[in-house]
Amino acid sequence: EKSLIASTLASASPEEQKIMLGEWLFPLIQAMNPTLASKITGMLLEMDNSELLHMLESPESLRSKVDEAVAVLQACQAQQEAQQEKAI
Amino acid sequence: SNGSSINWPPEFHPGVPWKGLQNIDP
Repeated sequence: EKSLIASTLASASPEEQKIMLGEWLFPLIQAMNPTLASKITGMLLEMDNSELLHMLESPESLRSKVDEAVAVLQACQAQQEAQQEKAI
Repeated sequence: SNGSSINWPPEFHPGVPWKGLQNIDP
């Protein structure tokens, strides 16, 4: 399955590669965090394709990246809320 | 003070064009 993923990616344009990786990662991320899945996927897609491939192959590394992404998103959200309170 | 971070990260939805693609150099 690994080589199938790699060879499918190799024949695609950089844009198509990101879309494919997103389509593959999204359901896995959704299973871990249904609420933030779309944001987490968007965030992870900013990483190198080779790292994204590694996450597809290793559920453990995917989980740790998803945890990191959730922490960043929550910190970001808290900051925005603090700024909004200041503005009011 | 800058509101640019509010739209970050670009959300990914299956079957929908992903906004983050604008940041990828061919």
